[in-house]
Amino acid sequence: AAESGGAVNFVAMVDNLQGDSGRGYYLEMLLGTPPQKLNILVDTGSSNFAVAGAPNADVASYFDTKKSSTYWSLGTEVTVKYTQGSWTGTLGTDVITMPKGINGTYTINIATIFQSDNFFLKGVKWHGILGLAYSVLAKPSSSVETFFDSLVSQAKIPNIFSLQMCGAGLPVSGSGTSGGSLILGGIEPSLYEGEVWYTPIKEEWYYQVEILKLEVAGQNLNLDCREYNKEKAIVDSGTTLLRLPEKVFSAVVDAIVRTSLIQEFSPGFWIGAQLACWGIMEEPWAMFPKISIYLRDENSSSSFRITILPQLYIQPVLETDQNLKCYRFGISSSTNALVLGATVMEGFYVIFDRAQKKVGFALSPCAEVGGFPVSEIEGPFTTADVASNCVSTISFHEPILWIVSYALMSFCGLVLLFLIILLLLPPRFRHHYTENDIVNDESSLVRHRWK
Amino acid sequence: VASGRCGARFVFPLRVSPAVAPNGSLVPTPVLLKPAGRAGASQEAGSLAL
Repeated sequence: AAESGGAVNFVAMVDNLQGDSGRGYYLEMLLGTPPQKLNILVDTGSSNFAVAGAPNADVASYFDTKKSSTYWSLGTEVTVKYTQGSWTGTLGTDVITMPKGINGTYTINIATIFQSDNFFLKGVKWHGILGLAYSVLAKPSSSVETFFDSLVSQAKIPNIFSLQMCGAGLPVSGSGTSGGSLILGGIEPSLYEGEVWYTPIKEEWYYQVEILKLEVAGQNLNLDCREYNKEKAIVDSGTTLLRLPEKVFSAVVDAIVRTSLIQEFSPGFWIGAQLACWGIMEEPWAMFPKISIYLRDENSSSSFRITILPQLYIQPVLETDQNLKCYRFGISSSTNALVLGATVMEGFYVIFDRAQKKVGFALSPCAEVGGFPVSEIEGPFTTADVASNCVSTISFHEPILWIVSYALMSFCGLVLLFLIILLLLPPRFRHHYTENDIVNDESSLVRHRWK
Repeated sequence: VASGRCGARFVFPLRVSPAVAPNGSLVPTPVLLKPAGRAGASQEAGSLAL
């Protein structure tokens, strides 16, 4: 086992996750005093630690703060909105321990959720969320220390964690028995094979990376590389699918249709409205192509590629007819990001090296279906055919807010300009003519002549 | 064939033509079904997007 300074036992953390790509992977935690056992979803796409704090129809249990002698309410209300769903809770602090994590008890910020909308999905087996992204995304402000920052400072572990999700080829949203590992504080060598390839974190908010190129069946999509990073390209365990910007999604679907052996595939399948079902003895994967994603290497003049086989993006679902086995398309379109979600992450051991501001990918031994690997990683490749920077230097994190604020600023500027012009105009230009302005004996002209 | 196999709940017109694999054999054509319990027919249904 890899040890960090002899203090952290990574082997104890192997297989500490349960779940699946459809409903997420969760870690067991003990909260408060006496400890209350809760399952916590691992999400690298947000930064708050929050748990159900009140009974909810979709959640089997919740954190009862009244029963914890160590809970301390900060009295601040916080709302967090996700791509899907939102919650409102109260900020507080309490102690936690992780039966299959870092040994010890740590005091951390906890939001107890008292109201939520489409956040706890029916049938999920988790009761809270562990946001592992950077504090800049924490709500209500970045001054709320994140779970992992608290752990690093209190447990004195290295500022790095790694994630292996083992749901490849298993039904999405199934029984929740797939496993995985969240290694806090380092890298566990038994969880990967071959070399680790690192890509720089472009900006520390989400785990934002730079994607240079996409290939379907070895054919370059030939899009401007900025299309792949439109707004952001992130690594997010809290998203099930591989989400692609609309233009990229269309190009990928076109390429799959072109290269797959199935022609005139119903559009409903690609948008997720339909499942494709084959006879129980048939497997569809041989009909679909590989998809490769090129990421910028640490050495910026080279790149490496991660490849997912159809076993990862043509995903079996549980809804099987007697004689049919059904699959869904594990890629969707997005208006605001390219997201390397569970569809991709299940193929790799992913290392979030915050200390050195980089994300690593290595082959995961559990990414296999029927004894054959379903992911590949290769490099280095030259970046001579790609722009030197595929990520916009001006980052518009909230584009709609930016547009609204610019519009308001322009409007205020125009009003101000108009008022200044009015002020500068000589008084005679500002005179309003009325019926009383008719030249008569009372008029100023006559009055002046009389003078 | 689709309706016979799946019952009325899942009847959808099929627009899939048989294709030929490199070895010359016919590629099996899929039956397309609507996922049960997904009224919104959205890709995100049944998925996390946090």
